[in-house]
Amino acid sequence: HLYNNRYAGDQVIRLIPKTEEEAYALKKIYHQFRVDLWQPSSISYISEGTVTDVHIPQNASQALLAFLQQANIQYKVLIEDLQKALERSGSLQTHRNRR
Amino acid sequence: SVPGHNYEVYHSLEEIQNWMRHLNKTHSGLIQMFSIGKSYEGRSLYVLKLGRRSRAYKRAVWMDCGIHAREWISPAFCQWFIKEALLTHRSDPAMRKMLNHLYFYVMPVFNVDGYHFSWTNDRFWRKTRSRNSRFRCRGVDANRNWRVKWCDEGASMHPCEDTYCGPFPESEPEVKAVANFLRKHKKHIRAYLSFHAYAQMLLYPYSYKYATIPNFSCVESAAYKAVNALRSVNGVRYRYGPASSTLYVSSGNSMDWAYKNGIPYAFAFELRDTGHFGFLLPEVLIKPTCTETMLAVKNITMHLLKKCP
Repeated sequence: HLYNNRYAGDQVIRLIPKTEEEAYALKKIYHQFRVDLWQPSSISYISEGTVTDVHIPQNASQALLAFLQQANIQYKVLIEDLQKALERSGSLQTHRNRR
Repeated sequence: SVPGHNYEVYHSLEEIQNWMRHLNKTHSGLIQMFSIGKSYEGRSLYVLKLGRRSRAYKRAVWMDCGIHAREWISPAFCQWFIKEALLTHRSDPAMRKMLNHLYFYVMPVFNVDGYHFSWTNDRFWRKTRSRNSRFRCRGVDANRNWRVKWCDEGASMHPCEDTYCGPFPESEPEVKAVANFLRKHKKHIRAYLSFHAYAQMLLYPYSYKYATIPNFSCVESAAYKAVNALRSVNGVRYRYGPASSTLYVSSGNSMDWAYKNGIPYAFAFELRDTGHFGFLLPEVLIKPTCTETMLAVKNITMHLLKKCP
């Protein structure tokens, strides 16, 4: 597996905070879980209506998703398993070269 | 243009640099490879100068790819651009005109250390790989490290953040090298183009403030025509406009710096997609992405050649 399978179980989710309160809550939780923000490039940009794409590690996804569900913050899963998506994104030639 | 080099797959830094060396040897009438400095980890920062050699004065366009390491479609586009130029400069009147009248300085991988790290360790690394002995985190956002409202809104003072602006402007040797080159050649560099991903946008200044640039008319019409041309290829929609209102406010970025330092036409592309694959744009989408972007770049260049002062 590429990258020693480190991204197995990681997800990328999309959230669009509907209120400033939701945006604040998201910023706080992103800091807490040290998520990898795909967009925007900085947590400081997040406010009501901002499209945020977040890469959450496998060991944090359960807690983070539980928080989102509890806070009634809607989200959409963009990438269910990042490792699988990574393996699929390259061609056989690329994977062979990398190995 | 290079036997065995597949432009529809992502390449490692070593492969890209080998490709550049090969072109330098085999296409010396149109390509010159040179180094503008060294990265933090000591890698050469290579640029390709593309264009028909001429003793007459020629203006230039600067293009850089791979400022952010994880945006792999960006270096893929720079390679595609060179390939297309070499393949079509005889058959395509627009490309022939571009290479006759202009030089293109193309930097396929700006952030060489970060790009190598994204291949070998962390696919989603963004920053450079510089170290600061005072902090445990590495890297600076190479697009927040320029001396234009440095470390203001949209940049972070915290070394562990992905938008860390650095300890001071141009602290990153990569940024310093490109800035020095652009300062030295600014009198004849007419346009600055930087390629990123992902958002499907064509942006122009300002990024650091909400304001209209003095030459808005020509820049806006170039962007409008470019996104329309891009869309005509595969139907993909790109938004366009000033970076501050189209994307978000960010200070210390290269596009604003280039503009402030006298390069009158500065653009930043955010290539495909809008989030379905994000940074993991599949290789099967390299060709359509690069084909449509190629048309946009040609459009901008021709517009600037013909219509703008």
